[in-house]
Amino acid sequence: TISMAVIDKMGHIAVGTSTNGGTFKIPGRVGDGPIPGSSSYGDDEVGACGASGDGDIMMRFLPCYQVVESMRRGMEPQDAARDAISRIARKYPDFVGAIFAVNRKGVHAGACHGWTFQYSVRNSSMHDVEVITIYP
Amino acid sequence: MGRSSVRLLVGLLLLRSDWCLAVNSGGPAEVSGAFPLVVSTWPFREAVRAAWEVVSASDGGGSAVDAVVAGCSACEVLRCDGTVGPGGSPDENGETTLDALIMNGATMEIGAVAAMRYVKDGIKAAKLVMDHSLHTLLVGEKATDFAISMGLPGPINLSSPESLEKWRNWRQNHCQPNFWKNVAPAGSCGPYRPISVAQALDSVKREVEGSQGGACQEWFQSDNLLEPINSHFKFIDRHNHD
Repeated sequence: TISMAVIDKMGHIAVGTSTNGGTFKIPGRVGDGPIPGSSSYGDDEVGACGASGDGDIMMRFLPCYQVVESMRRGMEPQDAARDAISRIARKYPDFVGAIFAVNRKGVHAGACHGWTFQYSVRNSSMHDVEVITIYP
Repeated sequence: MGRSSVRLLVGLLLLRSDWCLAVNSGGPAEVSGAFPLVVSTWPFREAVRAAWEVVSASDGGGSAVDAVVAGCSACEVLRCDGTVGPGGSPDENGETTLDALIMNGATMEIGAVAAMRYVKDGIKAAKLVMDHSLHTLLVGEKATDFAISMGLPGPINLSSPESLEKWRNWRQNHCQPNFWKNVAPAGSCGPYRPISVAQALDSVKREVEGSQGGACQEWFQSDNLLEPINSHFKFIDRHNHD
């Protein structure tokens, strides 16, 4: 799955997700990719979020909606990402998933559970894409 | 601007610089330079570069929405990790279907497609839903019909030699692992029928004992009895995830 967030020069935010889902899924199964607030969510007033992992579990918690709403209430991206992941892990200790969060100022962070996660970033102060590794 | 105003401005700039450094040193969080900004799950560099090209263009830059479409489309073409676009993640019938979503954070508009068959452009189909309907999510072959009617190419077979090979190997491995629970047969391909937890335990025990002698005793004495039968076969990793 790719989940992507972009803030353009006007400060407008868009997010998107594209995936072919889990391998050997039961035909008809839909993951969290197309569920608003699960694999991605964004609001110009607050920031954005992208996620990857076990969509069958993640879609039960709408973690990206949670991240954006936590940031709206004043949480920093890193705390918001960790909080969203911990809410899932508390109920599903074996769950595998990850999240990145970015606020409207451009501060970004990631959190993960059950695997090592990487996310990619490019902004105007970078010469090329930078990859950030997050450990569970 | 008076001298005191200049001092104030310089002071504020220095203060901001210190704040950035403080946040940078605090952990994985980073402070960006000026906008635009592109962030993506996984080390999908080409996807981020594609989005960056759109949003950073010297003629004022494209919109965030257009950049997301460009970035996700790049991953669909490149089949990033086999988890994006056509030719990956076959289902139990060996078929690849696509899920995609796009959201405009300025207007809170969303378009999405789910379990879409026969169209390879997932994110473009999602944007068509957002731009040309009042709905949020279309699914299955009706999503396919919509996408094709709006001009996307199709219908086309989304399988690849690699995805079909992976599927054939899985069939030869008795359709293991899989996503079923509390069904019989537990250790082979379907068709499956629902059974109670007690029946499922008995069924698995017979199957395991038949193939391994008494080797399943330890498993049956563990906390696995608390789990729905088959769920311990679930597998999520870098190349199999949403």
